[in-house]
Amino acid sequence: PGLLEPTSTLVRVAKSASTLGIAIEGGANTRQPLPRIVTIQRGGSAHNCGQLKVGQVILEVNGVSLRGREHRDAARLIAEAFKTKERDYVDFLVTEFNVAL
Amino acid sequence: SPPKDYEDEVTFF
Repeated sequence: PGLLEPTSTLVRVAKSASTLGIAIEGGANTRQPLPRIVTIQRGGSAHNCGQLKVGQVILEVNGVSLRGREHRDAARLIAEAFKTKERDYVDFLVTEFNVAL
Repeated sequence: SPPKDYEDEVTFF
């Protein structure tokens, strides 16, 4: 990719703890149109995974795009992805670049 | 209290 081209990374977070252990801000119709990770709590599944970082922007959850979803809608998708018993992991497509893709 | 600034909405999981 070119220098200014954002790169995305697929991170699979195993449900290794009772909480996901992240906080997000933003969503459609805000200054941060795609949700950004603002906290990773020690001991949560995301922290245990070791690949998610504060500042990453979440593009997709389990293959579902967060583009155009307002904060509560994006948050509901993430919460449901963690809650469902269909999978013992949550896939996040994230990018390091804070851009409106 | 005034309505929360939507821009500042943060959700913990």
